[in-house]
Amino acid sequence: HRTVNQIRTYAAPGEGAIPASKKKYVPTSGTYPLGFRAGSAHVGVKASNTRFDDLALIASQSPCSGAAVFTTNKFQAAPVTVTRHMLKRRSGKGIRAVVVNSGCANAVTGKGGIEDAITMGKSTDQCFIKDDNGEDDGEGSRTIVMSTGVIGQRLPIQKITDKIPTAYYNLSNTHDHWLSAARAICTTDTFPKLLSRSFTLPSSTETYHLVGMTKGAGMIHPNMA
Amino acid sequence: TLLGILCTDAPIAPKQLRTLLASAVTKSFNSISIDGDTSTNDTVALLANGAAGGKPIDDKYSTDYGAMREVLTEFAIDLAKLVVRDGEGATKFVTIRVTGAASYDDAKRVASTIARSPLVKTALYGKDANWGRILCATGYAEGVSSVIPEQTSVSFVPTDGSEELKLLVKGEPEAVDEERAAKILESEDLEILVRLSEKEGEEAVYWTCDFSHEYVTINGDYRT
Repeated sequence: HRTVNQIRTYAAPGEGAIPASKKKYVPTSGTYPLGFRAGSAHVGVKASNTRFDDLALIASQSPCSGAAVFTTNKFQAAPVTVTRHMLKRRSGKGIRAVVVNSGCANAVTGKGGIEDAITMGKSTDQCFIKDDNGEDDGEGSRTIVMSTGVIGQRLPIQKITDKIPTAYYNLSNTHDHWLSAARAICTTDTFPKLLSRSFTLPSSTETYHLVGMTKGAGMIHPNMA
Repeated sequence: TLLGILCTDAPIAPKQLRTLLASAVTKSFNSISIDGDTSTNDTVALLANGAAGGKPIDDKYSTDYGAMREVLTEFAIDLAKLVVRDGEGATKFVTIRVTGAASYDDAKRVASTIARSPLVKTALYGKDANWGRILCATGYAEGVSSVIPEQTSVSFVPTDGSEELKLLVKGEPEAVDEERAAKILESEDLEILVRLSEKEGEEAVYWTCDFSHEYVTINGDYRT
């Protein structure tokens, strides 16, 4: 520990103070894309996490195009399978949200894990259907589902679905909301990883925006397709 | 596990969104390694809602598509680098640049092999200019035909803009200034440059970190 001072735990994203040497990588402001909002909520996916948000929701106010790349590991986690099928079924159209839990990966959890991932997506969809006056486009789930954390354990799915509406009602486009969502997806990370940028394109006068959040500190050698 | 979520208010058709993301990921998230383990959950998603207006990007041969690809790739690289900066136990941020390869895939395979080598990573942690380990990893990169020992050179490139420190030139070891090597290796950021040939060829860049006692402590403590 003396050498790099990086004691880490899995349970609580944001629990530890950000190391002084890493603070420069955490933005204090940002410029975020129109029509996207971020929110988070505390579930306590890991029982030892009693305080910190571990559920993140990123949502578009209108249906949008969506695409994803996934691990090529043959033991693909349930949310990977469920999201891949969803994007294929919808041909990447009409996507509304990304819901992410940390603390449990929902990986190698069999058919029950698949059902849990589907339930996470459907519970998120319900929030949008309510706000869209009960209207649904009839093409199934519109939510990308992600999980990260411990492998081989079932999700506490009831606890998660109970808190999805909280994350939904917390949605906002402020910097603090984006940063809280970035923190909620962390596992052994020592700092939240969030970037935003403005740009233009040659054939238009509009200014566009990009936001990105990522997490990862160990088990990292991605080979996604 | 690596997770990534990217959102833009640019108008991009789903088909183009897929190819843009795949292209950006190849040179960013698929070009990093912390510990060589590929997770069961790695996912990067990109959403585009068109809320900022303008002409939709629906032609992969358009100038807008090309510009969007460039913006997205640079952005994804910056995000991917943050992951490496937070590698478990990491004390160093290491860029591995392989040039002069017969193909991009060859260059990337060599870079990836070096990035996964425990002996290279522990040498970096120990601040040891151990080009032998770098060369060894270069030599066993699978499926690469463009590695010719007599044409291969290895250098450390300091991040302060000063001249590279040549360790091996065309297969022949250089007399290394150990004091300068030690100074370069003291820095948190370091670039390893492997030239497979002096001829013009393909280049790949990979980002990794060192391998410390702390990595073992963190993962030895962890329980499923």
